[in-house]
Amino acid sequence: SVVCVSHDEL
Amino acid sequence: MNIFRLVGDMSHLLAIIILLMKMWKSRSVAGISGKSQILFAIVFTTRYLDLFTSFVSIYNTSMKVFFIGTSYVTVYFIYQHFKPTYDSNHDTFRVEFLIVPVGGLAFLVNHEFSLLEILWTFSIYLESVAILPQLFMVSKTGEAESITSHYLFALGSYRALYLLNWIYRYYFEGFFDLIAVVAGCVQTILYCDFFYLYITKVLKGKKISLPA
Repeated sequence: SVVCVSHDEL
Repeated sequence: MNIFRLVGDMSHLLAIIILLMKMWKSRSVAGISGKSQILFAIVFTTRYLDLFTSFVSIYNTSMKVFFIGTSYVTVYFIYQHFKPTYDSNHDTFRVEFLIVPVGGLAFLVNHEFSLLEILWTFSIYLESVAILPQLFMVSKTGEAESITSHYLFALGSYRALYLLNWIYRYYFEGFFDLIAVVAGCVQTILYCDFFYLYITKVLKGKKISLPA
């Protein structure tokens, strides 16, 4: 499955 | 953390350091768009509000704090410390034409209709176009110092490297963030013309000067 969002980037 | 993201972050970090060094060593902010730098300060402030709500890693937190802090130092340099050298006559891009549509779009197209999420989306959209006042200034004056070109190249490379990071994450982690990807593509495309000039001129020892 595709993980859509997690704001772990900069 | 893959290599594209790490090198992208380092490129972003390098861009900020190049800009600060240029201003500090030359005691001048000539050729730098204060408007773009204000937009970057808004971008970092609205994106990193999650510093208060979630923790990812020491690396993530310290980079966020550094980006927010240096963006305000940069704005302070331009509008206070080195104000006499600021070329406001050539920094005439109308930023409301960016902020208003981007704000509206963030309100309409987001992952989740909540305050933090809308502000995050706003920052992603705004970052993609925040360099326009700077590029407008370069095209208006028809030239850019080599050091300003290095800054722009490092800053543009960062999002291009993030595109590779997103391709990598899609295949190996099943991660996909449509908003970030579309905005990242727009952001990178805006730099293409500059990348061309940088490779054909600056790397051969010439500075960028456009025909009048």
